[in-house]
Amino acid sequence: YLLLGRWRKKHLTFRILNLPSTLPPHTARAALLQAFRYWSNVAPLTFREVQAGWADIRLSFHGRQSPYCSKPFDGPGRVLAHADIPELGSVHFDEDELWTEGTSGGVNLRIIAAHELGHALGLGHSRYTQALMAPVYAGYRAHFKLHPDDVAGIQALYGKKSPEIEDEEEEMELPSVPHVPTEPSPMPDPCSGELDAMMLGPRGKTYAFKGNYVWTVTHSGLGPLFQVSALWEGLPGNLDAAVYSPRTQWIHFFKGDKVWRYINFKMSPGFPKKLNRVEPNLDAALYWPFNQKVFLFKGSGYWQWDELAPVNFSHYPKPIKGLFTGVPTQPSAAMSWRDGHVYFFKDKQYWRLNRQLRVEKGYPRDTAQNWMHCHPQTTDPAPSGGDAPPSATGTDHSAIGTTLDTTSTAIDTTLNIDHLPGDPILDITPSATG
Amino acid sequence: WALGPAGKETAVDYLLQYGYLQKPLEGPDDFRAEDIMEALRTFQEASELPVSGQLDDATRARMRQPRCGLEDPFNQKTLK
Repeated sequence: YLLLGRWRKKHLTFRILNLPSTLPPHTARAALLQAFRYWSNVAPLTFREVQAGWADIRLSFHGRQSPYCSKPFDGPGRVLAHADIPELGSVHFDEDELWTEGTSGGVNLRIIAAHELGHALGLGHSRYTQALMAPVYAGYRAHFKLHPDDVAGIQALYGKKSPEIEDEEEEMELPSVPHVPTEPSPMPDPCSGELDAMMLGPRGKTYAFKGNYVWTVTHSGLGPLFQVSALWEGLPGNLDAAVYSPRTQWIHFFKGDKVWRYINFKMSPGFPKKLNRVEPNLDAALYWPFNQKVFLFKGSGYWQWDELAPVNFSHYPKPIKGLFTGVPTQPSAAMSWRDGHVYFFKDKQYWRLNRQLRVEKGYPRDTAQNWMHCHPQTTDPAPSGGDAPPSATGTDHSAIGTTLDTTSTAIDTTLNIDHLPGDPILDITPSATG
Repeated sequence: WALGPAGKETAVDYLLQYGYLQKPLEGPDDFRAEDIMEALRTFQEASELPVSGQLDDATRARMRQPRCGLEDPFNQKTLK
C-alpha cells in the first residue's frame, strides 16, 4: 500500500451529489453506502450522510465536461473514476460508464466507489493486483472483501477498529448515520456571508477566511475548506485581517497585537512580530495597486503603509470616510480585486468602489449570493455591469476588458493617496478609453 | 524503436499519465529509448506481466484495461 495523506478526524460527513442513470437510485445508493462500510468495518472511521451543504467527502458523476473538475473523463472504458486525497474529499465517477450492481457486466459501482474512497481516505495504489487499491479494475466479485494489503493500509492511517467501538456500532445498527462529535472549531458555512478576512493572494487566487478555516473563491464555485494552519503553518484562526502585496510578495496576517508574514505558505523568519505602530485588533487590510501601498483599517480610521519605506504613522490613523467614500466603519474585510475595484465586506454585505474610491451605486449587495455562489433567497437582478463572479483561473481578460477599461496612463499615474479627495491627483475622470 | 510507430503515442501517454515516465521539466518532449524501456519494465512488473521492456501485445492489452484515474506509485524515481 502507499499512504498519500490522512484526515485529522475520523468522523467524516459525506454527500451524494448525483447518481448514475444506468442504475435504479436506491441500488446505486446502496452500492455507495456499502463502499463506505468496507472501510468503517476495519478502521475506527464513521461516515455520516448529509443531504445539503458542505460535506467532507462529496461523490458525484460527470462526463467529458464538468464545470467543477479540471480532469474530464474519456467516455466508456479506460478511466472509470478519480478522487482527491485528504483532506480535499472530491470523488468523481465517469457518468459514461455502464455502472452495474450484482452482475459481471459493466463496471461494478460498489467496488469502484470503495477504491475511490480509499484514495479519499489517503491510500494510493497497491502493487497487489488483487487488492481493492490496485489501479486496474479486476472485475465484479460477488463476495467482494478488502485484501489484507488494503486493510493494512487503512489501519496504518487510522489504526485498528477497537472492539468496544465495534460493539457500539452494532448497538446503533445505523450503518451510515452514527453520531458525529462536534468539531472543536465548528466549520463555518460560506453561505452565512460572514467573513473574518478576504485576500487576493499570489497567482490571483481569492481566499476567504472565517474562524479556523479558509477557502478559495473561484468563478465556478468554492474550493474545499481547509484549516488555516493546514495551509499557513503556525497561523492561528479567527484572523483580523489578511493582505497580499504583489510588490513584495509578502502576505501579512493580523490578529490581536501580532502580525505574521509569509511568502506563499512559508513563514518569514522572525515572525510573528508584535504590532506596535498601529493599533491592535485591526478590522481589515488591503493592497492598493495604484500607489502600491497597504491600507490597514480599524474602526473609522486607516493607516497607509509603505512596506519598503521607514514607517511614519505620525499623522495616522486618518478617517476612512475621508478617502474611501461611502464605506462602513469597522469593516470585516477588504481587498483590491483583479477587476481593479476595491471591495469592503461587513456583516453579510459588501461594497464595491470605483477608481476614485467612492462606493458605486447599487451597493451594498449580498456577499453569500454574489461571492460565495449561494442560492439567493430571492432572485437578485444581475448586477448591472457589476460583479462578474471571480474568474476561474488567474485574470479573466474578458472581465478585465469589460470591467477595467484602464489605459496605461491611468495605471502609470502614481497617486500619492495621502491627498484628500478633491485633490486634482484623485480626480481622474476615466478618459473615453480609460 | 521499442514501441514501433503505431504504439508510441498511446503507450507514452499512458506511461506519462500514470506516473511511469516523468516528463522532464525543461527537456524536450521525446524520451530516451532507455527511459521508455525502464518505464515499460516497471509497468509490466507491477502488472504481473513478462518483463521485457518491449511493448508486446499483453502489455498493450493491459493498458486498455478500465482503471482508476490516479497515478501509480510504482516507479520509485518518478514517485520521488
